[in-house]
This record gives sequence, structure tokens and C-alpha cells, in this order.
Amino acid sequence: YALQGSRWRVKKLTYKISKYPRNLPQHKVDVELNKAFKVWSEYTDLTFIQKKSGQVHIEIRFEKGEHGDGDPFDGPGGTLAHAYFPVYGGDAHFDDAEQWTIDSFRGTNLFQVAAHEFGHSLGLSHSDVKSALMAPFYRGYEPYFQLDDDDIQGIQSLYGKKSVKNDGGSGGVPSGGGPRYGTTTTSPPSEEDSELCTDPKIDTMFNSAEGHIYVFKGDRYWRLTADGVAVGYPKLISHSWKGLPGNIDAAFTYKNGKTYFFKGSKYWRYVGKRMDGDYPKEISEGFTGIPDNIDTATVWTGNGKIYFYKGTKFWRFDPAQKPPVKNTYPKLTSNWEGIPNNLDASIVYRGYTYFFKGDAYYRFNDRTFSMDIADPAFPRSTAYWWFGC
Amino acid sequence: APVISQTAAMNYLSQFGYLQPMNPTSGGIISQDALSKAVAEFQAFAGLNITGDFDEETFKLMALPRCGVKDKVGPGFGRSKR
Repeated sequence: YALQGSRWRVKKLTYKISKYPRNLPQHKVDVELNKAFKVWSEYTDLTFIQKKSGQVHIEIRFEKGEHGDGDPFDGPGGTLAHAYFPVYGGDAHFDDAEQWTIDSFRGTNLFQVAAHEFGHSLGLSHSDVKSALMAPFYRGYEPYFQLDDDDIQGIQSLYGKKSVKNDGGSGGVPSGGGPRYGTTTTSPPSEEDSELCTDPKIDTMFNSAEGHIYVFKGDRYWRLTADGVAVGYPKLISHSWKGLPGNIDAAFTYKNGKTYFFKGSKYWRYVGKRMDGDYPKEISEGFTGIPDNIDTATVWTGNGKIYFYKGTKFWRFDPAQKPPVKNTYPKLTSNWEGIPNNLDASIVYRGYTYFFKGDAYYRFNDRTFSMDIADPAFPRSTAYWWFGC
Repeated sequence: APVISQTAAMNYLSQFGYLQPMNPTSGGIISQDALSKAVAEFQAFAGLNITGDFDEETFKLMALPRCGVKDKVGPGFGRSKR
């Protein structure tokens, strides 16, 4: 088997059939696609719930020719369907020019093709094992379809094995004839939709000196990975950064490797997760010229100076200058085209500065010195693009 | 008998990730070596005899209905996150 490299961070996934095929009754399509999802839920703890409206994880459409994603279908035969990996949204499209059939040696079996496409939606690439469902070629209708071991290993490497279910035996101990599923998972996703998925508004986000990105919200924190939230989070802020309260306003790591946290009129300094001296101290003492109750702060890579944001204004702080804040500050954030007021968080990531507000984020273009508002992709969903929801 | 042309076969290899997409500025020319390597990779993936040539068996497999997702998914595929 082959993995594309992304997977869902939640076990409960929703799907919606936005456009049904022309040649099959809708209720029968519902049944076949439900069966196709069950192929994968049989061997993992994934569950799939069909919705008729609203936002879902996996959208399914039957389309002909060009259908808006730049990858047109080619009529009967050839390409039957395609699907997007989790990192690209997980949607599955089927060529409506095919003769989709159910339990028939004629036409193209909908259940088998759908099960294959949903494998992509879950993160599997094509397998070079001929007998695998995830092999790319359609093999014709198989009345006694069974998922190949190769597919089972592939999906379980992404989502772990199906949990042992208590069979109701005395004392809750599985009986001798109980399930034979393994009890360990290789990389289990979150138990349920992360809090960050249901409410992506955060307190602050910052880069650590070790190169990690942390998200703070209330009294808990998460570490982010390249494709979402790291396994094992959230954790309590107070357990990791001893002496630091929850509901932090802002944080950044300066070029001296020390991390500064701000809340109300006070700030704390840490080296890694160890407090670096006697804190908290007053912002007015350590950061003269910066107001209390700031929204967010970030160190701009362009000049190494610290930018503090509050409401409609921002301040530039240069520790090497006296005074560290010039009298030309504060300035209006509206001077930077596109930047919203009352920010929640900001962070530098791969050379860009990102600003977060509510459930959305914005990207600042250092070259044009403005927000990437010309790009219709912004503002984007923080939950989707940063938290892997 | 083969049921797709050599041009269609090259498009197929390009579509499913075995050949770089044709570059219009270079006239869409692909070296014989690159083509042979791509054919061999496809044959290896599909479990065919690895000849590096467009033989009948290869053409036949290319004519089968299949999934539209690329077989070779590597860096640069799709849009990057964030």
C-alpha cells in the first residue's frame, strides 16, 4: 500500500452526496455509498455519517466532463472517478457518463469504485498490489468483494486498528471468544472533533525556540504539525509552563531564544518551558511604551523588531533603541491594507506573517507590505488549514 | 490488439504521474530515455514485464477503465497547505 501523507484528525467523518447520478435511484445510491464507507469502518474506528445539507468532510458529486476542478472527466471508459486526499478536502467525484450499476456484471460497479475513491479520501494512494482495492485499475464486478490485506494494513497504518469492543461479559472483561481485533493503534487520531475544530478562535499562537508552533486557548494548549494538531493534545498550560496562567493575550519568541507571554498588564519570560527569573512583571516596566491588554504580538523577520497590536493600532518595539517605541507610534493597522482590527493571534511561518481573527486567518505579504487580500483564498479557515479539521 | 495510440499512451503516462507534463516551450519533446524510463515505471507498478517499450500488454492495460488519481504522488502534487 502507499500513503499520500495526510489523514483526518477526527474519527467521525460526515459526507454528503451533493449531486446524484442520472441513472440510479437516489435511495439506492445512498445504500451503495454507505456500504462503500463501511468497507473502511469495518477495520478502523472511523465512522461515517451521511448528511443531506450543510458542511461536511467529504462531498460526493456525479459530474460529466469539466466540472470545476480542472480535471475533466472523459466520458464512458477511461477515467471513472477521482477523489482528493484529506489535505485537499477529501471530496470524491464520479464520472456521470459511466453506466453505474449495482450488483450487476454490466456497466461499472458503483460500490467498488466508491470504496476505492473513499480510500483516497482517507489518505491512501494507489497500491501496486494487484489484488488490492487501492490498485488503480477497475477489475469488473466482484459479487463477493473482500478488502485485501494490503488495504487493511494501509488504512490501519493511518487510523489504527478497530478497538476491542466490550462484549458484555462479566466484569467487562472480553470473553475467550471475544473480538480478535488488536488493541493498539499506530497513530490514533483525536477522540472526537478537537475543540479547535468546533471553535477555532484562539488566544495566541507562537513559535518556540525549538521550532514548534503552539496554540493557546483558555487554560490549554496544542502543538501544531505540518498537517494539523499533534497527537496527545490539548494539554494544560499550567502543567507545562509552571507559573503561567491561562487566557494569555499574546506570546512570541525573540531572537534571544526566550519566549514572552503577555496577559493584562503583566508579562512572563521563559526559556523553553522554564521561567527565566522572577515573573510576572509589569508590561510598563519591561516594554515601555506598550499598552496593557494587547491583542497579539509578533517579531517581524524583515527587521527583527517586535510589533504589538491592540484594537485598531499597532506599536513597533525595538529593544536596542531608546526609547524603544518611537513617538510616531501607535499607528493605525489600517495603514496595512487588509489587516483586520482586534486580532486574536499572529505568527511567522515559512517566511510569511499570518494574522488570526475569529475562525479565519490572513497572510501578510512582506514584499508588497500588505495583506494577500488580492488572493481570493484569504481570509481562509483556520480550522481547516491550521488545525487539520 | 493495442487499443490506444502512442500519443494517447504518452498522455496517459503524463496524466498519471510517470512523465512530467509536456512543456509547450520545448515543443513537447520528450527524450527516448525519459519515455522508456516512464514506461518501465508504469510496467513495474502495474506488475507487467518491464521492457521500457510500449508493447501490446502495456497498451492493453492503459486502455482499462481506472481511477483518475495519479499513481505517483510526490512532492509538488497538489497545492500546498496554508
